[in-house]
Amino acid sequence: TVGCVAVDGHGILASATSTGGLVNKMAGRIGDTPIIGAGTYANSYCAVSATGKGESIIQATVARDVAALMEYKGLSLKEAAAYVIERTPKGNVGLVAVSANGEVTMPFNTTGMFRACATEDGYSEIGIW
Amino acid sequence: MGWAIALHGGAGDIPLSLPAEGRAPREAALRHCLELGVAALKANRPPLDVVELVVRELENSPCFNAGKGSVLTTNGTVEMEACIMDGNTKKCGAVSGLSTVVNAISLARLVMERTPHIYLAFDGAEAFAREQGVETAHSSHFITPENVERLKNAKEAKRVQIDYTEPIKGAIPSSIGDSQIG
Repeated sequence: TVGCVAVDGHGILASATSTGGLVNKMAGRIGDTPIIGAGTYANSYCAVSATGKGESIIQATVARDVAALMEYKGLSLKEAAAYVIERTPKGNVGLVAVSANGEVTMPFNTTGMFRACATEDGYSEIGIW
Repeated sequence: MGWAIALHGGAGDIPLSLPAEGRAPREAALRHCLELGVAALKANRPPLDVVELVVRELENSPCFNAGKGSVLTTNGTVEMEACIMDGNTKKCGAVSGLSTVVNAISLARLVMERTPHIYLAFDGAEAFAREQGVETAHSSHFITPENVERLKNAKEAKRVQIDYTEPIKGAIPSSIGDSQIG
């Protein structure tokens, strides 16, 4: 799975995810990324792209839950994303997300996640574990 | 408030012992895609364009499990999926079950922008791709020797794998535990 989220200087957000799915999956299996709100979501609060085991991501509505926690509970992006990752079965999910005010977070509960980010203030990061 | 971008190339049981020849090209691809996205944001491209641009580049890299290098079904075929969403309008588009479309993410965007629907799959999605004239390729274009080997290992272990799960050489299926995640 691959994905990207971005926000511009006006707070406009977008999210995109693409995947081949699981190795040795059954033909006809639908994974996480095409289900809006499961592996991919964006609104005026944040943009989220998830990766991992699609079935778990669908069951947990990972991407939409991050946005909902921000919208309904007033959590920050980092708090909301960490909350969702903590409550999804360990070893199953990772996500990248940005908020309308330019925050970035990239939590995961798998061993690793290939990831990268950058912000306008000059911060950038590339990581695996 | 300022621009920001984040991207991923998949998660999973990535071993800490991942050799340099497995690690370096993926880090280079991540860096390249990040630079591409940053340049686009600095050029004031809309975020929707930026995420599509970056994901297309990730799809084109055989280092990751989408597009070229897509993982294989139990039948040895590819069935690719993609989804895109505009936070400003909440418009979205998705595709599943693609076997010939080079950049599934761009087809997902066309579903969003040129149909009254949000999700097309399998034969319908392939027909829409041809109608829209997007780039297609024989399904062999997406299949790499590495993924053929991964499917072989997964079948031997009788399991499905999320991204980058290390093969268990000679494992007895009943000893694997949760076979869904390896």
